[in-house]
Amino acid sequence: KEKHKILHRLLQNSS
Amino acid sequence: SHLLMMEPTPVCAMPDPTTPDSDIKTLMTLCDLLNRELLVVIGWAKHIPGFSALSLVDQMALLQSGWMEALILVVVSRSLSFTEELVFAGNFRLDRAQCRAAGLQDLYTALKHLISKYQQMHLSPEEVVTLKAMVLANSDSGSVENPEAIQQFQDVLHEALQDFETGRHPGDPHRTGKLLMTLPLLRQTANRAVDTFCRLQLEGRVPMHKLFLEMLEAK
Repeated sequence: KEKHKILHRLLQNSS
Repeated sequence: SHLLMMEPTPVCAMPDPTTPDSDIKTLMTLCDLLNRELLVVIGWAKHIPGFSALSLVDQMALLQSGWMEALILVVVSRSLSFTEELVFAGNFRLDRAQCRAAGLQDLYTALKHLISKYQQMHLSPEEVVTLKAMVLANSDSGSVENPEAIQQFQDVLHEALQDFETGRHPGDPHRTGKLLMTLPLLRQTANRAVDTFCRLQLEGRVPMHKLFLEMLEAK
């Protein structure tokens, strides 16, 4: 997850 | 209908006005465009029925495997009414000579092969959006938490495609199968694209955005 932090953040973002 | 409604607004290319026209500028414009297109695909995935119900780990796994196939379908759908050019955006079309000059000859050939296959089938917008959702659902990631949930996600999309084809192409009972049989070529084309962008990244001639690099690394 740490390695793919941008994707992780984008998916968590509700918009 | 839901997938058609959720289709994102097309992204425009934004060539850097301070950089003189060159093959490198073409590649820079393309990489920037694809990075923004990738952001759009990630946002769009959340609106595919069933996707957001998957675990975050599985959502990541599907996107990490299927993002390039989804991007390829975006380019393919924009290029369907063109005979020579790849339409990456309304304001960014590349013909064979431009692709060759930018070192994208293999990608051009592979994409044209796929586009001509879909042109012969007269692929409709409904089929484009359903296939685009299906490539995420069917991305064959090796590291999923809940394969049953993903199977169900695939089944719903498969059923939608079958229902659509039964209504739209009643005279061709094999149309759904024909569409699904294009998926190997789509994956092959996406792999070719991944190879191309990995090579560009290794050559270090074109700056790439962090998200695009992160997704390339996942491949």
